[in-house]
Amino acid sequence: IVLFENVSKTYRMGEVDVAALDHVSLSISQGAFTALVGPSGSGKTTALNLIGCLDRPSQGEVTVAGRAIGPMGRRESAEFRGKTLGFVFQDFNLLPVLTVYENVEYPLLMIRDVPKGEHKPAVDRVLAAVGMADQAGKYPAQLSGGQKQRVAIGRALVGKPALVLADEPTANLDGATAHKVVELMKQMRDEFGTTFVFSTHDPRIMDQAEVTFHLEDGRLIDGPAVGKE
Amino acid sequence: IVLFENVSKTYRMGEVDVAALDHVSLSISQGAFTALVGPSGSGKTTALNLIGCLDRPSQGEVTVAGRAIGPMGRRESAEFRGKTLGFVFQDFNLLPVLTVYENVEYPLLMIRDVPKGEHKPAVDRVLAAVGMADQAGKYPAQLSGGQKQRVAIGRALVGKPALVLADEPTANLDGATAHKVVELMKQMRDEFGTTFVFSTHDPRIMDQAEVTFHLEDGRLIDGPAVGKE
Ligand SMILES: Nc1ncnc2c1ncn2[C@@H]1O[C@H](COP(=O)(O)OP(=O)(O)OP(=O)(O)O)[C@@H](O)[C@H]1O
Ligand SMILES: Nc1ncnc2c1ncn2[C@@H]1O[C@H](COP(=O)(O)OP(=O)(O)OP(=O)(O)O)[C@@H](O)[C@H]1O
Ligand SMILES: [Mg+2]
Ligand SMILES: [Mg+2]
Repeated sequence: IVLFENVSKTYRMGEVDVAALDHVSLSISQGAFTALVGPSGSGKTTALNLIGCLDRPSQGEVTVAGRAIGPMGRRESAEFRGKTLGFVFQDFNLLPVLTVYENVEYPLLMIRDVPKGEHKPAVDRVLAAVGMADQAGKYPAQLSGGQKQRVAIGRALVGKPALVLADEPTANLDGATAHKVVELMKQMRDEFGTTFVFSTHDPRIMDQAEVTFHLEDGRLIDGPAVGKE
Repeated sequence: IVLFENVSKTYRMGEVDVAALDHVSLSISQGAFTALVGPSGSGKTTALNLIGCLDRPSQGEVTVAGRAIGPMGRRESAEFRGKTLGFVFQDFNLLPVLTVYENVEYPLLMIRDVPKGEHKPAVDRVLAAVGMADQAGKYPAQLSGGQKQRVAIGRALVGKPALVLADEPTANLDGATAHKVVELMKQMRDEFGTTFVFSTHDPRIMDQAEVTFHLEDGRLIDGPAVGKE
């Protein structure tokens, strides 16, 4: 469902080029519970942003669910994201003027043409699953860090997208809550075939992955088929 | 260096009162390497904000470095914070219009009357210690999550304050980098007697603490002298 062919992402800093990703080639199968690991600054967020069509590679090809994302225009990629993807951002990115409920409902309104009557059951179910049902009326400013993170997770899952990208989704969660979140994701994968690709520094979450890619300084240094010619 | 006497922090939500902290009494000795642990939403950030004079209790007394923080006015608490405290925020709170170097230098400019000539050595030393020396000219928007977190840590330490409060300071860091940060903090405590109070969900960091307080639903459920009458 995801293919990187010799992908590089470079930022120009004055006279120097910073390679956030450096000739990365990988493929992710539909339904694979996939972890991206590596030191701080190694390129995990950059990779997730490319898969999520939020950014374009400087070199190489990125293909997601059969679509080449390099040539996509802004409108086209926004529509593609709405229909196919769910994204949990490293800094959550909740809308401050919407309540917890409204933040989670948002993807259903935007692109998925879900009948209004079906919103409430879907939102309530996902809020309960991340333990935020009793906080549905609060605004993001009234939430703890881990509560915001869980609302962001709920928002990414509510539309049951084919592919969920999660950037350090348990960074601000205690062990028990983190475990519940991973269980929820695995359940969705088993029930709906959802593909999960998440970056993480948490060894307990790394253990739960079926496939793991290791990044270092923008290069892929380990993963299925890496170095196994 | 920190004393909580029957401290409560309550938020009014319509007709309901939410007790973010519920009759918490504790004391922290100068130089103690102290962890605050507990589930997401249990009150850790609330407690750190009270110690950091960023907020006032609804009930009870909070005393920091001999000063009662309840009666302090805004100007007085800002001055007290600048001289005595370093704070690593859960969401980093870097100034987007300043570079990495300038963000870390900021506390030295604001309140500490450190001669300009002494700024560069202090900032450079702390940037090197958190592995961000080569990124000194970047702006926060150009940094990874863990890089921002390390800049926030550097900023909290640069003025060598008596008390450092760190809210989940390793949440976005890989194991090796997290370990370096904890080593740096312990080194500062050994060399300067700095008191560190940090909240964390990371079991590897919890292991490093000398004193641990456990919160649940705003109540202190374990810690030195709790339940040991
Ligand atoms: N302004 C507010 N209005 C209402 N409730 C609030 C407000 N700020 C915090 N709370 C609530 O107080 C409780 C404690 O919040 P706090 O941020 O201290 O938790 P925490 O232990 O830091 O959690 P985490 O590990 O998720 O960061 C939470 O249930 C939170 O929703
Ligand atoms: N706009 C930018 N300009 C310059 N450099 C950038 C920019 N965005 C990212 N980088 C650099 O690219 C590298 C990879 O960043 P990325 O955010 O992908 O790392 P990461 O693996 O997600 O790290 P973390 O675990 O700390 O979140 C970092 O060194 C970062 O400083
Ligand atoms: Mg990142
Ligand atoms: Mg918190």
